[in-house]
Amino acid sequence: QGVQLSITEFYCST
Amino acid sequence: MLELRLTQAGLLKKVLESIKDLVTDANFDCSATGFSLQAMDSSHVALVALLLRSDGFEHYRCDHNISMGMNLGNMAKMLRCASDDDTVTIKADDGSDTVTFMFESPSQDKISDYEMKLMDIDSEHLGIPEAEYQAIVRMSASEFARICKDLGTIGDTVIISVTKEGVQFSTKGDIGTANIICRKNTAVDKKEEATVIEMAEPVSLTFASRYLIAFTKATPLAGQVTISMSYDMPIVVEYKMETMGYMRFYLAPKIEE
Repeated sequence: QGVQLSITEFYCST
Repeated sequence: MLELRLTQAGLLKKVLESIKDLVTDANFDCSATGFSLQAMDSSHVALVALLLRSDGFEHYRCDHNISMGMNLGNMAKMLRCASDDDTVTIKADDGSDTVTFMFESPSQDKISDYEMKLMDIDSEHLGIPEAEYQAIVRMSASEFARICKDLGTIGDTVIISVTKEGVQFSTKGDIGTANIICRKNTAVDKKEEATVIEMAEPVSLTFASRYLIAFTKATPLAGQVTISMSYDMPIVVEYKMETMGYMRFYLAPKIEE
């Protein structure tokens, strides 16, 4: 049921 | 030297119980702002951000910024040894590889010390920009927990849709489908039972139910939960702790194949 995206696709490392 | 004193050990216990199943090991960062943590779950789908503000502590001494790696399961085990109304003091010396939790009973007749080994954790810290969300829902935290639990028994994913009228939670599984609509409602007996919707655009996103269920372990921290959503962004599920800070969970959405 759909593809699970990763949180790292939205926020970058600091 | 680090020394943080909190009158309600129960709060710290609840914090640990709410994240220990989602995150195994994490760095607690201590600075003038407060005692904070940011960690992703092992599959990098969800992120936890905790802040306990320094002014919420009875005593807060943090000579310089320090990061302490802890196994959250072990920390939870130690905190379970405290009574909810004990005062807890977290202490660490500079350069030490241990942290001490001291529990004092309200009548000061029982004082316990638990020393826990710290660990080196090479964790990635993500920058989360302040964002304007298209839809923000504030609702009863226990109602949200109930909905996630109920829908989780039927389907693996939950579609959360926000319109001006309300918020809809839907799922589909092998046995059938389920839809729950919570209408905007501020005419309630208790403030925490209100459902408030602030919306610029209707938003509908799909999430894995097991993560939403995991987030609701934080329900004892707050009467209300704030759910913030925008298209193509992780959902933010926030539990605000009165005067102390917040526990925020970020969850990446699922998209059509």
